[in-house]
Amino acid sequence: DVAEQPAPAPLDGPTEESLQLVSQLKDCLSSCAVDVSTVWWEAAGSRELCVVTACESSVSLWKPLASDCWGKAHTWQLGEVPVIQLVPLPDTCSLVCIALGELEITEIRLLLCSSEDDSFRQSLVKTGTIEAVLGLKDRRLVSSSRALQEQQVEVVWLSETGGSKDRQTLMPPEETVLAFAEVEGMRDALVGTTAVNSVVVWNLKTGQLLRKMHVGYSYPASVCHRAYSDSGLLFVVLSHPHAKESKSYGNPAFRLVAFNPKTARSMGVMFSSLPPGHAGRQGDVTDTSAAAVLTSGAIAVWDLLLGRCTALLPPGPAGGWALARWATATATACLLAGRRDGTVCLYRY
Amino acid sequence: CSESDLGPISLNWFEELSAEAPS
Repeated sequence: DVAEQPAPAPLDGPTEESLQLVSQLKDCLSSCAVDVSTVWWEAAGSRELCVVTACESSVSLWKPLASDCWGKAHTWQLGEVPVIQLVPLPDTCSLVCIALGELEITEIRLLLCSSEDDSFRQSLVKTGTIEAVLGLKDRRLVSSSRALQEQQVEVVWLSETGGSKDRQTLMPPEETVLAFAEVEGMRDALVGTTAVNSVVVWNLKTGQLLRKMHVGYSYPASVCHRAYSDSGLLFVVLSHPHAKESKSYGNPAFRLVAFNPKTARSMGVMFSSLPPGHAGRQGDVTDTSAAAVLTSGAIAVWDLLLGRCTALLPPGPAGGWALARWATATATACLLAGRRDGTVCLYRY
Repeated sequence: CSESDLGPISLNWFEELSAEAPS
């Protein structure tokens, strides 16, 4: 039996020691980095792990050069609608997915290089008032969108050429879905978190809404990041961007919660809180590690199974950090830390 | 986590809920 653990005090002054700077890249033309990600890219028969940086009006692909340097291979110029975020597509090569919009997402596009004539192209996948989007394994994309009073939750199968091969509608819950997470190891299971603090579970094959389970009002607007099933329980990593500070738990950032899908009962397993004196966070999770940008301009890294803050990257002389993303599809954990001026630092964790 | 806290646990929860849920 495991009870929810209050987070131990962070290590005695966690520093960047557990983060090793590998390389950094700087987009001289950019002054407005909005997101950063990694993608496997195939060219001339070889496959390389590349970095993707997004500004409001363009997205750039960076290929590895000798001695930990990066060279810009291509920049896609976008239209008038600004880029809001990059949408990683797990297990996918030579395909970049982006979400565009003003305050909310209104377009999802794919960026690619045509195999026919080696020309870099972009294609439109979806338009609408889109609340949440997530790339799934096997070149699938799930999104929730609103039209009038109706909510649509849809899975799109993407083709290698940047089109959509097929679409399936999932049964929507009554409340708005704000985030999705694949259930690892279960190809047909998907979870989502809603605007009224529920975790919902779908069967992706049939489109059925299987269960709605309440998270609790202490954690408003919880966001799911990762989910896996073990021993008949569904474990979900949630972040709590708006949770209130409490005496026993401090300022909660991430929780690992075990749900019994059969009874819809839940139990907190592990709890990670912000370092003392810090507030605000925008987080990203990979495996058992979480990272978040704090309002102080620092980046905090947690071990979610220990519930402990393991590293703190302070804001540098060039200014505070603005982005923290885990690189996808790398053998070892790699953190991408970005500043608004377009500088991206790669840290091995 | 124990059954006393979370209720009866089933290893086949996904298949069982799929069989019960409206399609």
